[in-house]
Amino acid sequence: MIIAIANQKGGVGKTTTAVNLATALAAIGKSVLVVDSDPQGNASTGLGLDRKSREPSLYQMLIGDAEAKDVVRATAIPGLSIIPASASLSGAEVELVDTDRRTHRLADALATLPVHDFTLIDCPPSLGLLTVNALVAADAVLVPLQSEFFALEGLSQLLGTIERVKSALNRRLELLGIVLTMVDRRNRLSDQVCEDVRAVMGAKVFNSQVPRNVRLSEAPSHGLPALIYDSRCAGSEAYVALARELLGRINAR
Amino acid sequence: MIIAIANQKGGVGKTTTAVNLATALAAIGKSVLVVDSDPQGNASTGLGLDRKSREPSLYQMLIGDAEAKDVVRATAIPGLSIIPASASLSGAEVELVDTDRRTHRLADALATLPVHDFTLIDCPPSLGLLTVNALVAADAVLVPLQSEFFALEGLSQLLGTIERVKSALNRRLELLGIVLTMVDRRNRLSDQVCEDVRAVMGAKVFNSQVPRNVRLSEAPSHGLPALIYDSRCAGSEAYVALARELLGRINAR
Ligand SMILES: Nc1ncnc2c1ncn2[C@@H]1O[C@H](COP(=O)(O)OP(=O)(O)OP(=O)(O)O)[C@@H](O)[C@H]1O
Ligand SMILES: Nc1ncnc2c1ncn2[C@@H]1O[C@H](COP(=O)(O)OP(=O)(O)OP(=O)(O)O)[C@@H](O)[C@H]1O
Ligand SMILES: [Mg+2]
Ligand SMILES: [Mg+2]
Repeated sequence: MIIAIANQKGGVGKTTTAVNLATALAAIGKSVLVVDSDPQGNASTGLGLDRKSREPSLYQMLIGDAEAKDVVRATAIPGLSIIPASASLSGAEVELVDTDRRTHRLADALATLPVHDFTLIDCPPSLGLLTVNALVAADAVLVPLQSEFFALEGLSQLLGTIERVKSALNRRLELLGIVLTMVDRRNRLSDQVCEDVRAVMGAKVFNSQVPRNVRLSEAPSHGLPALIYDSRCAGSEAYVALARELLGRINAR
Repeated sequence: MIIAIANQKGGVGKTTTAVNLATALAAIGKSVLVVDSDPQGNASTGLGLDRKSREPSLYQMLIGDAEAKDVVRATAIPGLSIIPASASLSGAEVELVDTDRRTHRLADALATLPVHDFTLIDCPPSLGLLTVNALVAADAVLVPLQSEFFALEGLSQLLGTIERVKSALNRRLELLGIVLTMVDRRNRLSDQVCEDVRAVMGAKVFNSQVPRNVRLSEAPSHGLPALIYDSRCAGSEAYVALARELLGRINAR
């Protein structure tokens, strides 16, 4: 199953979710591939890939200079591999505009790989060609949503884009659900946003939510997912619970 | 003076800085224009513009369907006006690729307006054509930097882009400085990042830093800058101090 982790609002926890959910699924014995489609390359950093040795990367795969099988790398986590991003990816959106099947480049390349149980695509904070490629390649979209006002405001724009891609480019695309991130029980605004989202989106909102937890933001500086850096912290436990709920929701479909 | 507020890392406080710094400068008697160049339109929301009545907006101005003077609106804050963003802006990057002077569209349009003391351009979280347009139109760049590891990692990519735009498209572009945001004294990682940034960037880092303060994230839900919503909160005071320091740095140049 291919899942795009997308939200055009910046800093809502897309990368943190991609890296830690992938690790939790691998820890349960699933074969997992992370695709880092953000030119910032934060997911590649979070999984310990040295910045200097990331090429060939997603960029070369999208423009056709490298086969997918030559770009996939193992990570330090058993069962978890990655297609890294490098800074060259920031030129891809302009370069792909006039190419053939510009919205299907990622889907076509991933189709040449052996199937993984899960492929998680970490999207950049925009609705441009890289995110559209992820939505075309995906079976479903998982939306991390920070419990803040600006994040809530952007949700309808994102849901509209998902619908447009579904009807024009990828019939099978479904909204898997919304995951509330950086939830702070002591903060009235955070509680209010969580309530508003559950009122509007109902069962599409995962029961598991990710609390604000500094260990989640410390882990990337060690090149490790939080599940490895500190498996007992609240953040890690939240992502393990999320992985379990995700499997439950998929089996129930 | 035209200042681009830019950082491709998402959620670092670009919009919060644009809205509150603009309000602080207007409160000191400066004439200020905010340009919302993020398709999410968060700066337009933060300054109280109703979502349904934002057109003609920056999009129409960039593609040549509207004059700049017909797009500028007053806000509820005396001395502060805005060029709003609407959802149509998300199509601009692809639509502008094959046009004339695609990197100078914003600069050309702003040149037709009467001069303001300050024009602040709120950029989206990417280094695409909208951000390049802002860097071409600007005299200087202000970089909000969240005191987190991923934000620090993206800084060199951003500084590289500023240098490239300066040498290829806009000779006068300068880095005005870096403003540390969401600083949390109690958090070791936050302190560590602040130390690292000051060690690397020296005097380019503003002395004024913005603490994590929930009032800053509550204000946009009321369509108000924090300076109006709660002028005595730590966030508002930080932006007033930032405005003073900015004026001091500009006068000293
Ligand atoms: N639950 C959490 N608690 C505390 N910090 C968090 C949490 N989730 C993420 N963070 C931190 O918040 C910042 C933003 O998260 P992250 O980078 O994962 O978001 P993103 O949506 O991928 O950002 P971008 O839009 O730039 O791609 C990072 O510094 C990360 O370490
Ligand atoms: N100093 C602060 N203290 C607490 N919350 C803050 C602070 N600054 C910004 N925020 C909140 O953090 C979130 C991210 O800030 P903001 O939207 O201004 O960042 P941005 O860089 O403009 O994001 P994007 O990359 O999506 O454009 C918002 O919900 C905002 O209200
Ligand atoms: Mg990310
Ligand atoms: Mg913003």
